[in-house]
Amino acid sequence: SRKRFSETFEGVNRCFREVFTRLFPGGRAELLLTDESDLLETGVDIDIRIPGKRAQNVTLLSGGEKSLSAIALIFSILLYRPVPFLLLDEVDASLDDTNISLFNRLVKETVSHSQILMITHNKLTMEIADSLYGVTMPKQGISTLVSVNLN
Amino acid sequence: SRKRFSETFEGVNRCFREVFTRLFPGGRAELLLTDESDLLETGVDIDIRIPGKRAQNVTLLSGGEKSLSAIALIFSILLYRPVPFLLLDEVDASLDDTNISLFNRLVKETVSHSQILMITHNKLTMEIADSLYGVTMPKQGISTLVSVNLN
Amino acid sequence: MRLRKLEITGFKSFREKVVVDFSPGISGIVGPNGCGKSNIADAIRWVMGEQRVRTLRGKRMEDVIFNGSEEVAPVGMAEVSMMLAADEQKFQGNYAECSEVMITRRLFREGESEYTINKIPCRLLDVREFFMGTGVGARTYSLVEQNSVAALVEAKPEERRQFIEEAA
Amino acid sequence: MRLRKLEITGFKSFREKVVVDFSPGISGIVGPNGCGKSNIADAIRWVMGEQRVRTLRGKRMEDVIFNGSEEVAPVGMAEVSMMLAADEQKFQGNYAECSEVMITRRLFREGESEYTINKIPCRLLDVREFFMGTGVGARTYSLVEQNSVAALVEAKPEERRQFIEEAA
Ligand SMILES: Nc1ncnc2c1ncn2[C@@H]1O[C@H](COP(=O)(O)OP(=O)(O)OP(=O)(O)O)[C@@H](O)[C@H]1O
Ligand SMILES: Nc1ncnc2c1ncn2[C@@H]1O[C@H](COP(=O)(O)OP(=O)(O)OP(=O)(O)O)[C@@H](O)[C@H]1O
Ligand SMILES: [Mg+2]
Ligand SMILES: [Mg+2]
Repeated sequence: SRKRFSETFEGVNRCFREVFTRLFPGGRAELLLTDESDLLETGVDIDIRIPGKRAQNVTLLSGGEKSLSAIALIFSILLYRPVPFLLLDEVDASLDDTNISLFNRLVKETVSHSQILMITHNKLTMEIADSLYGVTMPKQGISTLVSVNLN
Repeated sequence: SRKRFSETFEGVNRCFREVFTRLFPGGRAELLLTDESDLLETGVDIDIRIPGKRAQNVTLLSGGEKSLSAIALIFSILLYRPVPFLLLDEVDASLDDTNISLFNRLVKETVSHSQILMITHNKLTMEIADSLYGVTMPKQGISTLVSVNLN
Repeated sequence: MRLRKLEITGFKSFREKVVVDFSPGISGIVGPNGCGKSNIADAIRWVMGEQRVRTLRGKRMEDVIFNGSEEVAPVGMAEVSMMLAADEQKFQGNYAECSEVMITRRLFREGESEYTINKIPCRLLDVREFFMGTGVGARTYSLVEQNSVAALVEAKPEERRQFIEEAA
Repeated sequence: MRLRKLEITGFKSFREKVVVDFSPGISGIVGPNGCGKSNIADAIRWVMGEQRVRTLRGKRMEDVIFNGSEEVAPVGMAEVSMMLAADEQKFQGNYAECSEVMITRRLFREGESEYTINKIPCRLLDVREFFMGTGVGARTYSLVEQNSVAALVEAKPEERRQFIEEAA
């Protein structure tokens, strides 16, 4: 229904403006309706201003900036409508160490609402895990679980 | 022309079988024509067997396995038809440390034919560079070059 | 509600039964390329009723059954069980009184998927309705696939709308 | 032939002239997210005659001109120069006697791109023919974009054929 979409949109947008600044201190972002007069059919556009830079076509952003902005959008929807558990498969792949720390801090703030499962190759991300599950193939082609020690 | 494509295909395939085993010791890979009777229109399929595993749909491979297989294909074309310089933008992003070392070794074997420019966030990859170029933004939004020290 | 345990047998690279005991909080899943981490993510989607074979990286649903390694033969069945525990958030409908619920999906070669909730056979629809009630079903933003993040920012406006509508 | 130097002025995030002096062998380009590394890759493609705005991540070709930061105004022109040196592989055609060749591309807002080879104005076609002769032109496998690798393995057979045909 129009009313329901409008409420959801406003709620997610409020969260997005806020979560974005946690990952991009000094930056700004916003969701925009492509057609405000047609709430049933309108698309949703995204406006992003990286700290210190000017807002431009989202396509011009760097690989890491796109990833981190997408993470901001996902986590703002989770803030608006929490889920019991969350599964993230290598979302930190393009991020440099500074951005991984900001992402990890956001994950720690979110875990009070949700159980979070993260697949990662990054040692900084591994450090914030409460438990670690190692997957290996001692017999080639067959997966098994091992306990993991972070050294 | 048919003859030229056929020669190129055979040449690249020979290199691909060989380069693939340098990145996947104990594995096998092959390029296949989808329609051998129509050399002008045939597509090219790819068959990949990861060491210790069975050949399956290429779609089932892991993110890192797909990246490394694609790197094998690119480098086998480069072996067949070398180019003066080569530009790789974060091709190592999904690779674990073991695979990054195999990839780096392949890069060192290739540099005798080509000058190689690599954009990377990975410290192991940085270590094989003969020269490092640091890009930074001391004035926000404006890029500049700095010398880099690997510590 | 929280995810307590996952049991994976014959699903993709998990030929032998593997039990993942999840604790509360943040769980990190780690290991080398190709060892099976994303296959665990696929197992979670699959037991929750995922029918799109492409999302599971396959060509046919049968692709999720362990199809052998260089030394070992394929198996004939894949099975994944997910154990969920109620916490401050209780289960809904028929399961309101349950402190734990177990969802199982099983697939034999040449067969159709079979579903059980607390060991009682049921339909895919029942599994999906159960997850809808818990708040994880159809919330694709809660199960983020490998390499999918950056595309979200460059998505078409209609796709972004759909993504946000799931939070309604 | 080898890549000797790249001069970038007013192109994307390079407002001020930046000179990259390349040495033989392996060059690593490093830095934090968004600092301009892929923009250097775009500058290389652009000066070689790239016309597909999407490959340069823009919507219009004008998007490659520095369009300002929070504190600084946009500029009116983008210019990239690439210096190439002959080694055992000599240049071809008109440039067979040259030990060095400089390719420059310049774009003013509201204007069309202008090209020069060794400071002599020429057409896009001349730039493309020059790079064809050296073996780097139209060899897309030699300029690998960020996030593009894995897709190569899952490409359609027709696309993979085209990719290989470039090596002919
Ligand atoms: N039905 C199956 N039977 C046996 N092996 C399978 C089956 N389906 C997939 N695999 C194998 O599982 C492996 C992929 O595992 P997965 O995607 O979980 O890796 P990963 O740990 O996520 O790695 P990465 O870090 O590279 O993403 C592939 O080698 C694939 O061949
Ligand atoms: N015309 C332009 N004017 C000013 N800035 C621009 C212009 N075009 C692109 N940019 C900026 O350049 C930055 C992208 O740089 P680039 O893609 O080179 O980053 P990167 O170093 O490759 O980062 P990553 O490691 O995340 O891939 C973006 O912040 C973008 O806004
Ligand atoms: Mg994976
Ligand atoms: Mg980049």
